Amino acid sequence: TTRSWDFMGFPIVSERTPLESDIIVGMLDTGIWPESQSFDDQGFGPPPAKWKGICQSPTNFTCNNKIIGARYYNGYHFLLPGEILSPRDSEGHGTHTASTAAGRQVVGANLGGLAEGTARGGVPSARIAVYKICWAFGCADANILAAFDDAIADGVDIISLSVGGPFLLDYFEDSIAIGAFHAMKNGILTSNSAGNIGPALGSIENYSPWSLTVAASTIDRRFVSNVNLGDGRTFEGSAINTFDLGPRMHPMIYAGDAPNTSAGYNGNQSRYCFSGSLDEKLVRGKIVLCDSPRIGAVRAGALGAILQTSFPYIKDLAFVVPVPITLVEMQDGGNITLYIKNTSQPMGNILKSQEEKDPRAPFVIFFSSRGPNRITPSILKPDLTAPGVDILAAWSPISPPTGSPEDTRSVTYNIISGTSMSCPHATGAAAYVKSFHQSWSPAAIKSALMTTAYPMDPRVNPDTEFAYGAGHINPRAAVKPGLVYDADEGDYVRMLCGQGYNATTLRLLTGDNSTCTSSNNGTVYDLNYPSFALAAASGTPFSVIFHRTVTNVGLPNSTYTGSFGLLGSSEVGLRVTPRVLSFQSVGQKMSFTLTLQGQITVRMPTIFLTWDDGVHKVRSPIVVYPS
Amino acid sequence: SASALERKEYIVYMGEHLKGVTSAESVHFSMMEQVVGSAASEHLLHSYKYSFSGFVARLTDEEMKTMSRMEGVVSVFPNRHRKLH
Repeated sequence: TTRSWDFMGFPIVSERTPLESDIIVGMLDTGIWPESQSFDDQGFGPPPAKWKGICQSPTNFTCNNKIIGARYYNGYHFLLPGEILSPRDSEGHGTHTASTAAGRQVVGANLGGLAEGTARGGVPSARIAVYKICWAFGCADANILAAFDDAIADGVDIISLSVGGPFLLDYFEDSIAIGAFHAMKNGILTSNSAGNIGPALGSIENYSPWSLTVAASTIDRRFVSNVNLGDGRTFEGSAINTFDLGPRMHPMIYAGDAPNTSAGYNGNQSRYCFSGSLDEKLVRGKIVLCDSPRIGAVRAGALGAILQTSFPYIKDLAFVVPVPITLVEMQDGGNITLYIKNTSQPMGNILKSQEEKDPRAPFVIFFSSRGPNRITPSILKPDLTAPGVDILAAWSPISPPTGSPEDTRSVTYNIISGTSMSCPHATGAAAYVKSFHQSWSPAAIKSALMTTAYPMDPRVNPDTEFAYGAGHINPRAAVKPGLVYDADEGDYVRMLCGQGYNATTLRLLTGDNSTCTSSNNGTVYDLNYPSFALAAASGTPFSVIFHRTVTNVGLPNSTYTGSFGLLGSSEVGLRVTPRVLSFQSVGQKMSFTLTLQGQITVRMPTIFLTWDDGVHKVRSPIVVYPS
Repeated sequence: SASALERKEYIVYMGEHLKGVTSAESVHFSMMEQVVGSAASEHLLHSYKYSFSGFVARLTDEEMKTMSRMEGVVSVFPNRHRKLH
């Protein structure tokens, strides 16, 4: 976060409202490290009056005026070594996400001197309520639901949940979707991570229409840990390597030349650096070149290791390493191998990481789960993208930054990647919007974030909207979206009718006499969603009408004109009716239809519907793809 | 078979709060009694009672099927474990 918020045009000095300190962000995660500077409560007043939660503090855990609530849910599971039966975070993940969403400003935050800057959450003045649901065994559905049950009743404003599973579940057999549904009913938006099993299409793990699904993209900061050779050449390596081996060169050896023969290994085996395959006497104190990304050389006493990898995304993200290690591409590894083989006393060094500017940013990282939504193909998922690659945020000092037993460091800030990291950025942005518009519904906040998102470049994101949804979050613009696509519980119920849910189930969900009738059946296309998706049978002509209603939240007298932005040529006919929406008051609603006609065999190029009043651009992606 | 008698943790999801009911826990317990009998209190693990209705219970396969057919039940699904992202 020392770079991510600035990168998206949300500087430290941004417009704030005093009501930000009334916002309560509910973090469902691994707990929190309350002594972190990011959660210092100096300057904070008592919790807002609406707060009804508790601080569950068995031993050695206390809340403050920043962390106003904390609970833990262990179910009936045994603790593993190192785990703590309290809201205290022994893992680090929950501390990281909480500080990203709502941590206060901490000047000079860094990991071993890297990524140094002012760490901060999206809403530094907001309060945090912690619900520890995840343990070493994972995050049980029973715990997730218990946390939603409490958080909604406690009075949180936004819920952030960066977990999931590779299960394709009906919405009401999915604990996260169920919890988010009841949160929505109570005016609380749930921000969810999209999942980390991309880039396969259809790999989204959280896809309910009432939650905000967040993909992960890069920022313009990347870490390199280069290799210097004795002959003066330098090769780029990828790692977040905080270790400095000094200015002098160190002896090098190829792992294939150091087999542990006494254990029965030969050079063809030791070159991959499996643990135990290397001769400790030959590698001790040297830099070892390995033919695979394994850390057996370091376990054998090497000073450091250069790991060759054919992993195609090596330049897209870097991992914190527990010892002096860097990853190099196979071609560079081949050149380093030749140097070692052809030099009588090969020497080299692995340099401490440096930060470089990445001109390709932002692009959606390979691991971020992709759409389409396999449960409701006509609801585009993910909804948007946010920074989730190499993010520095607060950490639990009892958890090694790499989780590796070789790692003896204790750090208060760490750099990690995942849609877990992008989700709390969106949570923070949603909380920021809510701080200005406390009466807005979850759908309105979500709409504001989606329709004001920065466009992403499809040339570096071949999966386009299935990777980034509406685009990259832009918190400052989201506060003034102009128009919002609002929706309430009734709108989602109508959508569920179209999805085939019967009246009996819907009445249980809503607690009222909701029913599916001929007028509200088959209306998935008509959910007032801020994006448009159509899964069309390949080669079959279609004609589909989407109904939408926009609410004016901008200037009282404003006239919006609808237009289509098209990147590439399209076989699909588009019509918006009416093309002009004239508002006379704030809060006024106007409806329009979007008609799509045509026939496709491949995915339609990116198209946007934009409503423009000269001040605001309210942009929604339109995605038509073969079902 | 032994596996059919083995109890596993399930979530019984019942949707919105039960209107006019003073104690969700007693409703959940009563449902468990009907399905599990005298061991209901032993196998009813947790009640959701503030923001929606449902409970966590240890059930056999047969009990799970019976429970899923009961009035007021939206779904019964296993207590799966998710992972951090």
